Amino acid sequence: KETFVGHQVLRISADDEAQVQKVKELEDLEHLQLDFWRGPAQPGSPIDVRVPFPSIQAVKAFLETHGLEYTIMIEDVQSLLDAEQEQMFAFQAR
Amino acid sequence: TRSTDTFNYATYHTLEEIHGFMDMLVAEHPQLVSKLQIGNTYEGRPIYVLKFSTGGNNRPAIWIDTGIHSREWVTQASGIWFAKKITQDYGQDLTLTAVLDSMDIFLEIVTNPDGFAFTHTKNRMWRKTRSLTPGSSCVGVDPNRNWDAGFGMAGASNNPCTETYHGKFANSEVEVKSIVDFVKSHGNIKAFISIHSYSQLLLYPYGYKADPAPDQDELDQLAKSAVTALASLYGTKFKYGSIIKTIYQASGSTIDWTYSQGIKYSFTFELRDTGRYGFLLPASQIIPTAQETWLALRTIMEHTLNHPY
Repeated sequence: KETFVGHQVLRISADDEAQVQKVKELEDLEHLQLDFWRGPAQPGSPIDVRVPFPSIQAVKAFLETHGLEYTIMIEDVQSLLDAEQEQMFAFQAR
Repeated sequence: TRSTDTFNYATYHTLEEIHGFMDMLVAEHPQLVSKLQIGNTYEGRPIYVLKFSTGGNNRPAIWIDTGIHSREWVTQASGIWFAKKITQDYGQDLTLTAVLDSMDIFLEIVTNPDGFAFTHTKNRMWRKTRSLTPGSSCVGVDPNRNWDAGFGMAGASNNPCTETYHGKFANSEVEVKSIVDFVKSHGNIKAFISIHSYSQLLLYPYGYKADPAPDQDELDQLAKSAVTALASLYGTKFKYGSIIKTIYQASGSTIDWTYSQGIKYSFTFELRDTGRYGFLLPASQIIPTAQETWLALRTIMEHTLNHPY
């Protein structure tokens, strides 16, 4: 079963078309294994991307280099998944 | 004893548990609910649709599906709640009773069974189908890019390793083809609502082109009424508009195809939230999400009933 320890979900703000294109460049870098929860679309629309732990530094460096603002929407995906599983198992046990 | 009254709607369930729920609901309401199998998935799982009908023959119908993107768990969980709600409200709620006295409702709760099973066993983040693509080591097609409406145009990917891969050809995915065949053979569906998450949006055609839909004004007005009804419960704010204007260009999408089949009231929902938990919405939000969405669905169903075409 795939685990997501250390994976983070970043919310990127792209203020203009050039910035949207920059994020699309990121999308094309397959080795980063990025999972866009909300893909790059029009300026002003939030872009949410799940970043595997090994890619986090590179992605944040890329965003900061290109002046793309971001916030961390989910600090650690696995911790949310663990909570979800606990809730399901608790119910099933009951 | 286990029943749909003791079933826990406030937690996420496995495919087997959902199938068990369906069978319980049918057994408890044999005059109202039946379970149809419209096909088998790529990996051979049955594809079930619940039919809610009070009689008649091939009545005008409303279609609701959830879970076409398997990781959007709040949608399948809401679909379970909708199924129970329909049986509870028929004969109680005037609007729903009027709808079911002259229309049928079809509800497909797990529209991507292979992907859903995979989210429970191997990868909670899986979105697509689980079909194999010859010549590629990557698996799956985005079932919301595989429909024969602008198929393969901008707004989908031809790379099998991406989340929006459209597939080798339109309807290549049996999970999609099964619905296409059902809609065509039924021939009397008047509203088609496909439910996704997240972002809190109510969308109507088109996604693959910027031209306004011929029924744009009516769809926009109905969407406004629906999101107003939705917000009346917990204040949850939804945006609404055409797919391409409200989020992005998306080709080969479900409701662009259903609309092209003459199903005027074609809508896509994107449920909670707007980006705190995303696809990992806590189970504590399942019931409130389903309750508020139901008010929007009820608005669309009432409009469909009152505006026959």
